[in-house]
Amino acid sequence: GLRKGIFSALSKIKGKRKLDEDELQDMIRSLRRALQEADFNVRQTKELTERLAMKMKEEEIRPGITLQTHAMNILYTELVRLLGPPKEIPPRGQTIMMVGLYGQGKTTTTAKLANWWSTKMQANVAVIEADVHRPGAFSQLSQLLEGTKVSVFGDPESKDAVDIVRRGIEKHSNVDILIIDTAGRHQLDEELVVELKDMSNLVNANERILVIDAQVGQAAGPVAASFNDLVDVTGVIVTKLDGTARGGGALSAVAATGSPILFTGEGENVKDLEKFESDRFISRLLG
Amino acid sequence: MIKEGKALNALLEEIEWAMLESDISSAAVSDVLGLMRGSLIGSRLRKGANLAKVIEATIKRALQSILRADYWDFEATIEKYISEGDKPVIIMLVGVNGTGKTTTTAKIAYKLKNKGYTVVAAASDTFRAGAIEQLEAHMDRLEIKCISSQRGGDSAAIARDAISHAKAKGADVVLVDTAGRMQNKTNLMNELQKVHRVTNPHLVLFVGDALAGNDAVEQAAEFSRVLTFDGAVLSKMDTDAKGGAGLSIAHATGKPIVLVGTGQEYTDLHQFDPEWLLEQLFE
Ligand SMILES: Nc1nc2c(ncn2[C@@H]2O[C@H](COP(=O)(O)OP(=O)(O)OP(=O)(O)O)[C@@H](O)[C@H]2O)c(=O)[nH]1
Ligand SMILES: Nc1nc2c(ncn2[C@@H]2O[C@H](COP(=O)(O)OP(=O)(O)OP(=O)(O)O)[C@@H](O)[C@H]2O)c(=O)[nH]1
Ligand SMILES: [Mg+2]
Ligand SMILES: [Mg+2]
Repeated sequence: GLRKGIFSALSKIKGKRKLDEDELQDMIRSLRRALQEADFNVRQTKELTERLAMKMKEEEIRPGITLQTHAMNILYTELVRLLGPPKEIPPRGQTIMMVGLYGQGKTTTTAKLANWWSTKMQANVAVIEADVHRPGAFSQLSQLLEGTKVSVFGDPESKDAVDIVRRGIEKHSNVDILIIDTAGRHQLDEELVVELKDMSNLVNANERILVIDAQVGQAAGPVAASFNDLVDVTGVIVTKLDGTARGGGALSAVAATGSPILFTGEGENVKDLEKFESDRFISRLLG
Repeated sequence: MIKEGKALNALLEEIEWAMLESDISSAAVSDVLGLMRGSLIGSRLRKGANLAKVIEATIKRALQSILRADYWDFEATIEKYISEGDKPVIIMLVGVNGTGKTTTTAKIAYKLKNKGYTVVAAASDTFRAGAIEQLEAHMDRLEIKCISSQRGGDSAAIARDAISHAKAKGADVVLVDTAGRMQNKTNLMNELQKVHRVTNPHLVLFVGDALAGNDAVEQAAEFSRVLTFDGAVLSKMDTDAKGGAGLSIAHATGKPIVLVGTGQEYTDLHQFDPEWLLEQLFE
């Protein structure tokens, strides 16, 4: 795991209280390699390790702490800093739009969020299935929310996503929380980009959430940046953390959108949603 | 004369980061660098030779050998089975959640139907919400028979029924679409092994997301270990993905990428061309 990689990197400086330049560079190199395996953005890795090296040189090490522990603490602090302060979404007066690439978990996460607020906060929640491209999307969202108090609006016969959203908003104007699930898309698909812009202008959602799969690699940063350009992302949700993916790409998404991770997806069922905790996320990343 | 030393190390390090940036796994990159170091050190540069070109050629050769290992042509392989009377050809699609298995099943169905083959689909994802509806909708559009049951049904039984139906009708191909699953979930991998035992497929295709980073290695290695697969489909290559995941998968399993998905339409599926991927990576 990354922690093993980091400790082996730091073991090169074990028992030392001061490093010479060559040793420092050697440690930095192995650290970069270890971060890379967790899908950190290559450029972000470079910056992070350079900052670590700088701090190692200028910070006073407290007595009784090895250089190894000191380096680990600096890394941990840097990662927490990168993740930014947490953000809580109040369970009233919300219109939320879910966006992201193909197959990331948007529909599943829409259901999870709706169920979360409906059950935990007794909020009156409605969801709109605005994906007119993927066959079975409306069935998928409806089935996921079976047995809950969440209203599901959609129109499997329609090919007009903007119109579905308009009708859905009209019908559910009095809910506490309205969540709109959109089709997977990429900035290279012009038709879908236009569709998203039109939906976005109509809805004027106060939360625009980017859903990103923990397995996404170096594409995470550029993809998040492009969605940020399109809708000005306000929050990130990382899915499929119950698999083996480390989620290093999620940090790139945070950096590219300037917004915090709100929740994590931990499984396929509607209950498998957790509030984001940076401690847990970082220790899993370093695991 | 290329010598061991600081200059070569610095150069190889820059190349390492470039390869990692294209999403090639750390394991594959370090193997390629090892090969490069071995073939470069002690070799003499011809007078006027461009070191950059020599390096690029060396890397390309190393990557080519990874991608060409055990390479096979999808359509030719299907044709061969059918011409030998070995039908219905049973193809099973596997992979983690959301990588494009169901959409790839539809694309393969379209491709083979256009070649004049009769295809039967098995909706063996009996677990996920809307999964049966999704495949049925695709097969309705393509006018291809789809065997399905109620949600929660037995996935192996559906596959077996589809094969019996295909045999009874003299159909050429059966496509078994399975549910996405994380490879670290033992009970789900056991279920997949059961479907594999019951269907005894001619071909197992691992569908991997081109967007995946190092986890592509974990997924492919475990699916290969538990099931073995014959080839991989690299989906979503029309996105920002550099395609390094294709190298990671081939390197980790010794199995080739045989098909590439380049969009959401039925026509967006092509025989994988290693040269095309290398051109993408190098441009
Ligand atoms: N294991 C696991 N699977 C998940 C998680 N979130 C979503 N999935 C699965 O990932 C697959 C894709 O999820 P969807 O919700 O359909 O993804 P999507 O982004 O709506 O996909 P498109 O609408 O096609 O772009 C499904 O099999 C889900 O069950 C998660 O946190 N863990
Ligand atoms: N752009 C693009 N999208 C693709 C491609 N292949 C699949 N998709 C999309 O990815 C999303 C997920 O595809 P599915 O076929 O449902 O994936 P799956 O592997 O069957 O998902 P699960 O059964 O839930 O594990 C859908 O929105 C597809 O249209 C591709 O090659 N390019
Ligand atoms: Mg969806
Ligand atoms: Mg599927």
